[in-house]
Amino acid sequence: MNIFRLIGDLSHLLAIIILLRKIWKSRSCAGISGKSQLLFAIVYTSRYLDLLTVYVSMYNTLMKLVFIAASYATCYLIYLKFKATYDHNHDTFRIEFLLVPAVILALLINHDFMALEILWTFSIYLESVAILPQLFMVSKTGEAESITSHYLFALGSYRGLYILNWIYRYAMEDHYDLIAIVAGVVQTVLYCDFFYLYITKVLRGKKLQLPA
Amino acid sequence: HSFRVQKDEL
Repeated sequence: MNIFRLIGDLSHLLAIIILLRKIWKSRSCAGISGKSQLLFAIVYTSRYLDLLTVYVSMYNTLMKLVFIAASYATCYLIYLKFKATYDHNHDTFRIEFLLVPAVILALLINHDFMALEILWTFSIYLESVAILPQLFMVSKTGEAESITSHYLFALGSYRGLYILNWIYRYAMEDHYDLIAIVAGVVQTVLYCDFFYLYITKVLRGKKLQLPA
Repeated sequence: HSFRVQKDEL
């Protein structure tokens, strides 16, 4: 564990808490893409199946359980409890365009052709693009609430911090994993446009509004 | 195997 990874994980945790809290407090999931949240639930489920086979640490187990539980809770709030507030007219990204390539790529490019390993690889590929329905929704409506922007910033920062962690681990432990690194870079790049808007608008007290 | 080490990450 190094500082980049710890802050990355905490940023990830913060993002999840921000989103759950926002939905719960406002009793509404307006502006939130249920499809992205569904993809995240698939990501955590397929990646953390190793909870059943290997024990890494208490920290590792706890965080995995929290991520899985929170992603299911978020989906429950969006698709069941606050279903009436779900903005499905604007959540029109076709997730099969992300799911199918992630499956195919995981079958073709992986470290080991074994079920758990392929599921892990699939989750890494899917995670890198899982935010696209949410970003698509923001671009479609042309705006996002500040709290949604904070959520996106925390979630985007997490993988960016992991890149620093991977550089650190390569230097210190001579360890690197190309699949995770390439997917992590893609994931972070997808947020760049949003990061720019967040820093130039939201942090200056303005609403995140895209130019018409 | 590099992936063995990777699995300690989230």
